[in-house]
Amino acid sequence: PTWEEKIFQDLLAKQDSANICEFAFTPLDVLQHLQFLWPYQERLILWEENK
Amino acid sequence: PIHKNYTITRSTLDILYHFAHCANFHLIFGLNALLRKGNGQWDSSNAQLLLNYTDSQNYFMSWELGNEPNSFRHKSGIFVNGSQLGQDFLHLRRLLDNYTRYRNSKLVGPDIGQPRKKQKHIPLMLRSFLKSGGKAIDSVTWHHYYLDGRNASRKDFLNPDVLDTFITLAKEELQIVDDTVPGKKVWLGETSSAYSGGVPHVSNSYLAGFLWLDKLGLSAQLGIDVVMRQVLLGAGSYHLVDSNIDPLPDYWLSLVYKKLVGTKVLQVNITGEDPRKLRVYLHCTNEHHPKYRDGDLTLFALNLCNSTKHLHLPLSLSKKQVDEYLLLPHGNNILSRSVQLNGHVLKMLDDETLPPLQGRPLRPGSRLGLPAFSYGFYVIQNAKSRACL
Repeated sequence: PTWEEKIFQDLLAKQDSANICEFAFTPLDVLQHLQFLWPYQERLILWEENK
Repeated sequence: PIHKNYTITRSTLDILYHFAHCANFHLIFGLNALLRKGNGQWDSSNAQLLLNYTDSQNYFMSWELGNEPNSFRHKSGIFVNGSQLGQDFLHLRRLLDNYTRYRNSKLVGPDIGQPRKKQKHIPLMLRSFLKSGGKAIDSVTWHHYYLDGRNASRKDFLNPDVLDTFITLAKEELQIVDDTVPGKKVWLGETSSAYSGGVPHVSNSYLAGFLWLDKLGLSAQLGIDVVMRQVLLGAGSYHLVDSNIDPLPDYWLSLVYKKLVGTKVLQVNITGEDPRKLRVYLHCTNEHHPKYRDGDLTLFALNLCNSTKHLHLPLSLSKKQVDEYLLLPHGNNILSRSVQLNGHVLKMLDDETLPPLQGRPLRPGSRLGLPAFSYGFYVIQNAKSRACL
């Protein structure tokens, strides 16, 4: 798993499986990291689509 | 090979599955069709690892194998002909049959691209795929885009000739399926307004709704039961929600469609106007809508003319109570990313709550007025349509 997946995996593991869909908490540092990555990923996806 | 290797981990799958499951979506997972043995046959060993894992986690899901196989050579340097791909699907079906959980799971494909003028091999490939492996699949999937996002213009979104191209292409697909595997369902496995990420500043605006709503209407009319939209969230401009997860016009349009439009399709004709520029569709109303009853009708219409048009219902329906759901761009700007329903701008009430979608009751006997370049829905209550009872 990537760093952010690992964090989610740990959080999911702690969650009661019956209430897994109640899970709504995203750690701020994960959010910020994903938002930081997104502009680059968006360009990459578009570049691949255009190819 | 222009694509870099990408590894999907168990964590990726877990997060993806839970996202779909918690949103009440059914996940269809596309397996890698480009892992091949020396003799050209699909190498299923990686798929087996993945199936073992999803089975162990009790994930109930459906399957695809490969994406747009007509472009395999162009994208990856690997050529797979239709007949071989059909055999690969039979192989996957046998593999799924080994798992109690997946014995009845759906397998759909081949997610073929749409035929274009200079690409005669695409219909040939689909035909040979279906002859070879048609019995392995539950539905035939194909992909459709009206335009190339890099050179399309906003005028294309209001051009009835562009809208009608879908009919020709869909009929070609349906004919091939009818010739080779008659009775097999046909789905749109991926579709949007324009490929290459959509048309910037257009595919995410009110204007994009003309292509989207017309495609939903035509697909239903032609018997295409499932339409999968490219894309919920992603790169380019054809997404349904923006990067802040705020809905864009096509999201609101899809939501109103889902709430009001049922799955039974009725025939409708108009007189006095060019039916290519004033496009009208009629369905039974969604039977799950709390306000409406069996027998009610939902009409939806697109006005591609530059002036207001009025629809008169036939005499048998003219005295019925009609609820109007008129969608217009915010600020009278057809390229707006906000949309109004009956004069109210649609926006989320909070991070998780959609606003109520309220119809405007029209006086019985009223004409249905559609302003220039607009679309809307009309629920005809107490219509007691026999087809809808």
